Amino acid sequence: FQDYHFGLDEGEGISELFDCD
Amino acid sequence: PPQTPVRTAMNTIQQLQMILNTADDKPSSTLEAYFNNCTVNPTNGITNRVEYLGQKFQENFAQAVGEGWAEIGSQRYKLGVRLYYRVMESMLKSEEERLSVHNFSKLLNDATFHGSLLACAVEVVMTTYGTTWNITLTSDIQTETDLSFPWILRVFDIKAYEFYKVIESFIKAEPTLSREMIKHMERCEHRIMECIAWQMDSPLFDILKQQKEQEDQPDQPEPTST
Repeated sequence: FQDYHFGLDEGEGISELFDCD
Repeated sequence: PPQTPVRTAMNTIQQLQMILNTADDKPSSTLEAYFNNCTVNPTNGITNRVEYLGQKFQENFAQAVGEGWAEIGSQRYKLGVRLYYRVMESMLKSEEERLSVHNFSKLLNDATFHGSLLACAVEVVMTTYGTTWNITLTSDIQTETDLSFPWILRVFDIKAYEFYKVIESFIKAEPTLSREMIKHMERCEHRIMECIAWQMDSPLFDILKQQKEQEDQPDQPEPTST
């Protein structure tokens, strides 16, 4: 993953992005 | 021996085949357990969608490269479905660990989540095998057809904004993706951010409008209970 820029905040995952939290 | 572009491509294909040759065409017992834990069981929705999108994919693939290649389209889609189930399972395991919840009913009944996840899996397979085809129209005329991103979005009728949401979690959930594939997915992200998400029919404009309306409203008192 060394060159990939991660956009999710730490502790955030797919559930939050689909409003499931 | 030195890594040539052909050798790199062959290695990537072999690696994907190794992972997916033994994978399931249907949800594993672990995935079934997640589905059974849901308030509304998503199994029928998921399997029907895989079937329906498979027909759309195979029709569009054959239309693009010729009826004689329909079987190749079918094989590509089959691998995509295996990767979809594999990544879904991995995502749910890490979400279960992170959130300490076992019921993912809302996520697993969300059609946009599944469409985007399946599109992402198929895009990885298609990119691994190469997405540019030379089609012979007549004996002396050839044309090139391009099945690379964002082709899959049109086939599955997926909004780029929704596809964008799954990319990062997909990369995290599938540690065997090659460096080249991660770079490809990152390029897809950039194209969405810089261009595709801003096209006329994008849901992004409604989301920005809703956000603005929420910010403009005076502060609401906190509800007494949550």
